[in-house]
Amino acid sequence: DYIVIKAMEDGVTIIGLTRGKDTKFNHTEKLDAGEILVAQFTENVSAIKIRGKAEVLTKHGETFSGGI
Amino acid sequence: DYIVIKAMEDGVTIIGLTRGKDTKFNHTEKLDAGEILVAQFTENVSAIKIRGKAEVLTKHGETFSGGI
Amino acid sequence: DYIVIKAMEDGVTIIGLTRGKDTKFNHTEKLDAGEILVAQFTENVSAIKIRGKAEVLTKHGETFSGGI
Amino acid sequence: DYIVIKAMEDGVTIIGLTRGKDTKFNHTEKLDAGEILVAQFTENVSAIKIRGKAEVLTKHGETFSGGI
Amino acid sequence: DYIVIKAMEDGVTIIGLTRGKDTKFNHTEKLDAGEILVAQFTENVSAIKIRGKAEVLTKHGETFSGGI
Amino acid sequence: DYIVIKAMEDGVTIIGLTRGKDTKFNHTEKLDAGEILVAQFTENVSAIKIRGKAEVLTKHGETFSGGI
Amino acid sequence: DYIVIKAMEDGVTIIGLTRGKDTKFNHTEKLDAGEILVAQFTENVSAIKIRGKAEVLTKHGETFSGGI
Amino acid sequence: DYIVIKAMEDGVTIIGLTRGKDTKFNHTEKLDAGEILVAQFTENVSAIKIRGKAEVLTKHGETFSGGI
Amino acid sequence: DYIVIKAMEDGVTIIGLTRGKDTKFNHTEKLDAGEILVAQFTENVSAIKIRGKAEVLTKHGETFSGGI
Amino acid sequence: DYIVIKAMEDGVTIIGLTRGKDTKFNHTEKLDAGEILVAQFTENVSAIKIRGKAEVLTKHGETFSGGI
Amino acid sequence: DYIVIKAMEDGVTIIGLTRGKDTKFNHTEKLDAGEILVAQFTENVSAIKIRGKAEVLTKHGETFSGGI
Ligand SMILES: N[C@@H](Cc1c[nH]c2ccccc12)C(=O)O
Ligand SMILES: N[C@@H](Cc1c[nH]c2ccccc12)C(=O)O
Ligand SMILES: N[C@@H](Cc1c[nH]c2ccccc12)C(=O)O
Ligand SMILES: N[C@@H](Cc1c[nH]c2ccccc12)C(=O)O
Ligand SMILES: N[C@@H](Cc1c[nH]c2ccccc12)C(=O)O
Ligand SMILES: N[C@@H](Cc1c[nH]c2ccccc12)C(=O)O
Ligand SMILES: N[C@@H](Cc1c[nH]c2ccccc12)C(=O)O
Ligand SMILES: N[C@@H](Cc1c[nH]c2ccccc12)C(=O)O
Ligand SMILES: N[C@@H](Cc1c[nH]c2ccccc12)C(=O)O
Ligand SMILES: N[C@@H](Cc1c[nH]c2ccccc12)C(=O)O
Ligand SMILES: N[C@@H](Cc1c[nH]c2ccccc12)C(=O)O
Repeated sequence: DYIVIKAMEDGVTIIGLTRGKDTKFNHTEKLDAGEILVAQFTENVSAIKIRGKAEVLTKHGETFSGGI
Repeated sequence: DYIVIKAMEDGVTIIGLTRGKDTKFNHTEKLDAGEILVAQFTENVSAIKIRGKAEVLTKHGETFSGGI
Repeated sequence: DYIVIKAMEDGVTIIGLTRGKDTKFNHTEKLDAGEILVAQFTENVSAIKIRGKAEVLTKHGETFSGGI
Repeated sequence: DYIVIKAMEDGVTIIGLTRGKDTKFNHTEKLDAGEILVAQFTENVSAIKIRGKAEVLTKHGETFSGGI
Repeated sequence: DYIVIKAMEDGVTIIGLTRGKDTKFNHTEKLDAGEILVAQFTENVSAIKIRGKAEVLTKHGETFSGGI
Repeated sequence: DYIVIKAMEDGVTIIGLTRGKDTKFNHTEKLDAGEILVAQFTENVSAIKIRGKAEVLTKHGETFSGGI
Repeated sequence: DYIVIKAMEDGVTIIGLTRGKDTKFNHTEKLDAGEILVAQFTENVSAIKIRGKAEVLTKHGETFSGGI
Repeated sequence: DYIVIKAMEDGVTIIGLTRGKDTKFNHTEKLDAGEILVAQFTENVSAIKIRGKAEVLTKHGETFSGGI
Repeated sequence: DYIVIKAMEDGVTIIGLTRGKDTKFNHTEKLDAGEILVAQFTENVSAIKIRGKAEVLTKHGETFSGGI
Repeated sequence: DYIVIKAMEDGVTIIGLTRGKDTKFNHTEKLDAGEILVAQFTENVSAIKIRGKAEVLTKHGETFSGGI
Repeated sequence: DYIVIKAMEDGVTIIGLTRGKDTKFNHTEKLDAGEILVAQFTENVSAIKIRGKAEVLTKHGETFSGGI
């Protein structure tokens, strides 16, 4: 399983939350406008948080973060 | 298996309920308007509760929390 | 396998029935209007009972509890 | 595998029949109108019998018990 | 794998035939009109015989017993 | 894997042929008009022969025995 | 995996060819017009040859033997 | 995995090529017009060659050998 | 996994490239016009090269070699 | 699981991010306009970052990097 | 998993990149116009790079390398 995130502005952050009893920030990947990150769920990451304007593609369809 | 939650207002809370005999709050993730959380079911989380206005995408389709 | 329950009124209850020879109430989760619970079947829960007005999404389609 | 049963009247009964050489009543769950039970097949239940008026959703489609 | 049988008249019988070298009647479940049985194939049942008027739903579609 | 056979006349026979080096008649199930047999392939049966008028539902579609 | 063969004339033969280094006739099943054989691939049969007029249903669709 | 070959003329040959480092003729099956062979890939056969006019059904669709 | 190759002219060659650190010609199968080869990927072959005019069917659709 | 990246300009970079607790640049592959990289997720790469103008094909559909 | 590459001009190169911590050129296969390579991902190859004009078929659809 992976998801696709395309930054629609600079400074989009994609945060991997740790798997396990505790939920902390495992890693934060910063994207500039136009950059794409394709990220899997892994042994270390069981939740992914997205901040900023981005296009997000998952198996449940497409949605857009930011801009409410 | 994962679900996708996009906050449509500030202060949306996503609560992971513990797997096992007991059902307690394992972790609460707060989202501000526009933020997206993509969260798996895990060894520690077997139910997820969503409060506040959000778009929720799962394998059974799309639905919206809040605003009744 | 998981199901999605969205409360359409306050006081909706979602009851996890115990897996095994005996069938008892394992846990009751209360939802207020608009709240959503996404709940898996687990080692401890092999049947889920829903009381009150709610939208219920499963792999067999959508149905509504309450209001007959 | 699970099935979804929505009671369309009070007093609907859902009977889990025991898995194994013998077939007995393992557990009877009573539903009032509007209540929903989502029930798996399990180590203890290999057949489910439904009495009374209910909507029944399975992987083979939708059908209605009662009312012939 | 399971099949769904809805009795369209009283006295419908659903017979589980034994798995193994011999084929005997393992269990006979009687249904009254409107009652539904959802029955799996199991370690003990590898063939199911249906007598009387019933709606039968399987992965190969819908068919009706009785009434020729 | 299972197939569905609905007898369209009395005296339809469904023969389970033995699995293994030899191919013999393992069991013959007789159906009267309207009766349905839902039969799996098993450790003992690797081929099924159908005589008489019947509706036969398999994963490859529907066909009818008898009546040429 | 199984295939469905419906004889459209008397004397249709269905030959199971042996699995393994050698390819011999393992078993020949004769069908009269209207009879149906539903046959699996097995530990002993890895190829099936059909002679005479018959309807043949497989996962790759329907075709007819004989009659060229 | 299996493929279906229907001979459209006499003398169609279906050659099983050996699995392993070497590629030799493992077995040649001759078909007369109208005859059908349904053949699996096996421990001994990892490629199948078809000569003469035949209809060939595989998971990638239908095609015809011979007659260029 | 297998692919289907139908030669549209004489002298079509299908080359199995060796699996492993080295990539060499494992086997070359020559086809005359109209002949069909259905070839699996195997322990020894992890890439297949096709020269000459042929119809090539794979899980990704149909394409034609030769003739540019 | 793999994704397909086609560079629509020179200097497109595809960065494999390391699997594990740490997230570093494992490898950077540079593509010139028109070049295509088809890359799997692996034991060493659990996230892929794309910079520059490219067409990106994944199981969630098509999207384009660069050019915002 | 495999992909299909059809060269639309001479001199198309298909480079297998090594699986593992390091990413090097494992093997380069040259194709002339019209030639087709069907290549799997393997123990040794976890990314494939394509240079020159070619038609590329993958599970994510069709795309063309070269010619920007
Ligand atoms: N540490 C949590 C992270 C998590 C995953 N899914 C969640 C849903 C809700 C809250 C937290 C989570 C876990 O692995 O279980
Ligand atoms: N602790 C429970 C949480 C749970 C999962 N699904 C449920 C459905 C209903 C009630 C509770 C639950 C369990 O793991 O089983
Ligand atoms: N304790 C039962 C609960 C149950 C699951 N499915 C059912 C269907 C009918 C009645 C009870 C049940 C069991 O695990 O088997
Ligand atoms: N005790 C039986 C219950 C059963 C399951 N499927 C059936 C079909 C017909 C009759 C009985 C059954 C068993 O586990 O096998
Ligand atoms: N005892 C038989 C019952 C059976 C299953 N499928 C059949 C088909 C035909 C005849 C008998 C059967 C068996 O388990 O194999
Ligand atoms: N005894 C044979 C029965 C059989 C299965 N499929 C067949 C096809 C053709 C002829 C015989 C068979 C076997 O198990 O293999
Ligand atoms: N004995 C052969 C039979 C066979 C299966 N598929 C084939 C295709 C072609 C020729 C022979 C065969 C085997 O098991 O492999
Ligand atoms: N002996 C070869 C046969 C083969 C299978 N697929 C091929 C493709 C091309 C050439 C040969 C083959 C093998 O098992 O690998
Ligand atoms: N020997 C190589 C052959 C190969 C498979 N797929 C490839 C893609 C590109 C280049 C070579 C290959 C291997 O098994 O890995
Ligand atoms: N090192 C991380 C890389 C990663 C994968 N998916 C992610 C999502 C968000 C942030 C980091 C990641 C891991 O393997 O888990
Ligand atoms: N050596 C790398 C090659 C690779 C696969 N997918 C990638 C994506 C990006 C960069 C490198 C790669 C690995 O096996 O992991």
